[in-house]
Amino acid sequence: MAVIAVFNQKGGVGKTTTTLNVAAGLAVLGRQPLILDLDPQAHVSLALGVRGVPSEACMSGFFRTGRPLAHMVRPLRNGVRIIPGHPDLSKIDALLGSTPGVAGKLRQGLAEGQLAYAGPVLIDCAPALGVLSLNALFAAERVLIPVTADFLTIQGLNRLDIALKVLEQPLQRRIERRVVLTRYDEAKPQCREALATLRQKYGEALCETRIPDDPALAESPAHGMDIFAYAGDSPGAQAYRLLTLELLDKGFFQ
Amino acid sequence: MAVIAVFNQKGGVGKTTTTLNVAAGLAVLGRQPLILDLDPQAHVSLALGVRGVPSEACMSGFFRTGRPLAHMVRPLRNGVRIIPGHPDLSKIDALLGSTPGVAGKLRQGLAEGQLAYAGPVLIDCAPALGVLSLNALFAAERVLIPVTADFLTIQGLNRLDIALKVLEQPLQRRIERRVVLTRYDEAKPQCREALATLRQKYGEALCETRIPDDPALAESPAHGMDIFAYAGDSPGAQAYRLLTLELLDKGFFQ
Ligand SMILES: Nc1ncnc2c1ncn2[C@@H]1O[C@H](COP(=O)(O)OP(=O)(O)OP(=O)(O)O)[C@@H](O)[C@H]1O
Ligand SMILES: Nc1ncnc2c1ncn2[C@@H]1O[C@H](COP(=O)(O)OP(=O)(O)OP(=O)(O)O)[C@@H](O)[C@H]1O
Ligand SMILES: [Mg+2]
Ligand SMILES: [Mg+2]
Repeated sequence: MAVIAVFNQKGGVGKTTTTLNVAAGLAVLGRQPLILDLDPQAHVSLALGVRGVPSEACMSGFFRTGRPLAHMVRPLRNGVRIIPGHPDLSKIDALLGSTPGVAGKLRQGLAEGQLAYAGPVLIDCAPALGVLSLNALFAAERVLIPVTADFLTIQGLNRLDIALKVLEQPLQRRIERRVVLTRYDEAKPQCREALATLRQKYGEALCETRIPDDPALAESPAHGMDIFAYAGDSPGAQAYRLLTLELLDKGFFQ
Repeated sequence: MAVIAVFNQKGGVGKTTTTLNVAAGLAVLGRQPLILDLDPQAHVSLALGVRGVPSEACMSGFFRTGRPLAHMVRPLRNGVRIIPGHPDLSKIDALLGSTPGVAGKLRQGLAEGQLAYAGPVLIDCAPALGVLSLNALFAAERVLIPVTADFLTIQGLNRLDIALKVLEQPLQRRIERRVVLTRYDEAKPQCREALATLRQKYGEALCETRIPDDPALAESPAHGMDIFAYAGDSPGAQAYRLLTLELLDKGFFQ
């Protein structure tokens, strides 16, 4: 079971859109992915049409009462499974914030056989480096980092690199990371500049596939669908299909 | 002294871009605005070229040690003043999270004459409803809510409305709010639909001025400038000039 955190503390860079559509891309290939929604906005749950689930049957239930993860998995029509997010998650920081070892709770929950699971696990994170995202980063073997081609986002990556280095100390292992450019528009000079900067900074760790700016990607959540179900021939669907294959080829889901 | 929180828990909707450019718009009109940067990313500070300020001289210094706000105000060349943000702010949730009355700290700091200030105060918030944003909402008389025209963001407004209603109870007053559409593209059907939805939901509280999608707005922070200093004739500059005037006309900074 490979656990991947989809994280970037910068807001609005495409974390939810990437979690939704890479998971759906894996499901189309029969890989039976599981999404953990760790964002109090519960946006990836909403985008998959999962609404109104009581807090104790969501990821907040796991953090508050230690309910086994396996009891909360919901299979969906598109082949993706999910444990939904919930607004109650926003109380976890204040509730557990300074308890020692709190960052390892999810890692423990995944390890204790609570979730005898073979498929890849993708964790959608909130845009903050709080207790929830720390749990995701501790539990994950790898991190997928969506990035948009603008100054504030690219600057924020320096802080993210520092945060990951700090985490690698207690974990005693390297957290492999991959960066993927989203909302990329070849015609904009700012995008081409960002590509050059990121290639230099990340080399192999920058995904070859870039996700174009495609309105269909912003629309599919309104219909409770991933991009393949909503607009399978769109540029967005094509890009997420390629990204999923690229990540599989590179063993990112091993 | 009018205190305005620029808030939306959805990430990447233009909170920082709006704080930066409305403050600069006010400065151009001689109103001597003050920005409080309450985001651990410290993006509005970075966009104004304010870097490397030690934590005790930033908003984190106020929350950790109660240092008077008046001691940390930095005047900038463009007429804006700022108390910078700092990554240490991300520790405030865990540090103070469950202390009773913690949400009122900033309101108290502003009221205690720590900051004998006449101009409007604008608070840039992080994309999360944690202790920091609660402090901003408690301290503010009004909230400016940037919104992009997409399903996930529009959906998130329902949660924001609920959160503001909950806050109005202990405050015993109404928190006046204004919603402003950002990255608006008249040609996209999704944008026109969002405009109709928001007009119906918010009526007068929806700003007439809409901010267009203008790459210059994403570029100005790379030069440590607001849009007026960077590209004064751009569509983005024109829109933020109009927005500032509209808000002034409606008494939003009284
Ligand atoms: N490639 C794309 N083309 C067009 N729109 C996109 C694309 N990727 C994301 N979007 C839109 O941009 C907005 C931000 O994306 P998304 O919500 O996935 O980001 P996020 O990083 O998860 O945000 P948050 O920080 O709030 O969790 C959404 O409205 C989404 O629909
Ligand atoms: N009107 C606009 N036209 C073009 N680009 C814009 C516009 N408004 C914002 N942007 C760009 O979109 C990105 C998100 O904007 P910004 O960082 O201001 O949002 P935010 O809500 O402050 O994000 P966060 O949730 O991370 O704090 C930035 O790169 C910014 O430059
Ligand atoms: Mg998201
Ligand atoms: Mg911001």
